[in-house]
Amino acid sequence: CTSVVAQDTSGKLIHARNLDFGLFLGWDVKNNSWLVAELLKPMVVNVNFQRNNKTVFLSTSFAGYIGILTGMKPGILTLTMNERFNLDGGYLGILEWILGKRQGVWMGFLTRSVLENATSYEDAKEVLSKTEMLAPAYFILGGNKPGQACVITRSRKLSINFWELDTQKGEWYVLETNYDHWKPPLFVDNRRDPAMKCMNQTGQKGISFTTIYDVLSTKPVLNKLTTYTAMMSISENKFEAYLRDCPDPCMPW
Amino acid sequence: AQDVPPYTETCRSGTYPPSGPTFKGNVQWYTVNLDQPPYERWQKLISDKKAPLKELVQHIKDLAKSISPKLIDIVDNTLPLLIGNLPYPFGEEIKGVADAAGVPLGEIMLFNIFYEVFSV
Repeated sequence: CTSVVAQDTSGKLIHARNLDFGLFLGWDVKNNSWLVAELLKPMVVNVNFQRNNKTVFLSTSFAGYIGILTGMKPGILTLTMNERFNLDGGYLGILEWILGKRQGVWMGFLTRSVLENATSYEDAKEVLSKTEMLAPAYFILGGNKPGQACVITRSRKLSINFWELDTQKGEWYVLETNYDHWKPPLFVDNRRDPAMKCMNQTGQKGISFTTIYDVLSTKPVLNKLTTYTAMMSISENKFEAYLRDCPDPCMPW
Repeated sequence: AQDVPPYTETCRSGTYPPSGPTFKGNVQWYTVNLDQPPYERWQKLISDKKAPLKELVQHIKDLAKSISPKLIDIVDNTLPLLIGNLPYPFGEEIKGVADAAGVPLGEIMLFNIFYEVFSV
C-alpha cells in the first residue's frame, strides 16, 4: 500500500491511498495478475455509515469485511491503514486470541471504533497509539486543521514511532508504504522513493486530487497488487475511490 | 532493482479524471444503517456482492487445502465457537454477513482477520 497526507499552501489537507493486497496468494499465469487482488476488485464498495439518517463516517471497503482500512469522518478526521510486516506478526496475536488471551483488538474493529467514536484528531491519535492490537500496523491519520497529519508505527503492544507533519521544516506531506519510515525500504520493493519523487516534483503549490491521483498512478506506486485508489478531503468534504488496473509491463508489487 | 523502466515510470500527469487502461471502474456506494440491528445491517450490500465474495472464499479454501486440508476444518469448526468473544456489534454483524452470503461463519471470520493472518 501507499498512503499520503499532504497539506497545500492554504493549509488544506488531502489524504490519499493505494490499497495493494494479495501478494503470494496465487498468480494467474494467463492474465499476469495476482489472483486475490483480481478477486477483490469486484468486492470493493464505498460505504456510508449512517445513524438517524445522517452520515457518521464513510469508507472504502471490501464486501464482507466489516472493519475499516480507509475511512473519513466528515469534518473531523481521515484514516488509512497500511500493512506492517513483522515476525512478531498477527498470526501470533490470532493464536493468543484463540487460546484465550484477548486483550488485543482486531485491527479493523479498532479503526472502525475510531471512526465511529473519535471526536477529534487528537482523540483518534491517542486511541490508535495506545490500544493493544493483534497485529502490527501503520496508521496514517489526518485531521481538520493545518499540521494535523501523522503516521503512527505500531507494534502489537504499543506505538513505536510517531511522525507528524512539520511544515516549519518544509515537511508538507507524510508518506508511508509498508516499511518503517526511518529505515530504507526493501530494495526490491521501493515504492517510497518513486512516490516521494513525484510528490516533490508536484510541489506543495500544485497538490490537489488531480496531481495526487497522478502520483498514485505512477509505476511502481501503482502495481499488480493495487486494487483501488481512494482520495479524501475534509475541508472540501470530498471522498472518491476508483478501481485500478496495472497493465503490462508492471511490477508485481 | 525496481528502478528500471518500464517498471518504473517518470511521474505521470493527466490521469485525472480517471480513464484509460489503469482505470478499472467506479466504486459503487452503499448505506449501512447503524440504527438497524447489527445482524441486518449488511444484508443489501452482501446480497449484491454474494457471488464475488463466494469466489474469493473458495479461492482461499483451495489455497489452504493445498497446504493442509485440516486448515479449513479448523476454520469451519473452531472459529465459529469464538464468535461470542467478539465485541458488540461485530460478532452479530459477521453472523449477518455469513448468513446473507451463504458462506460458513468461520470462513467469514477468517476473511475479517485476513490482515492479521498475512502480516508476517
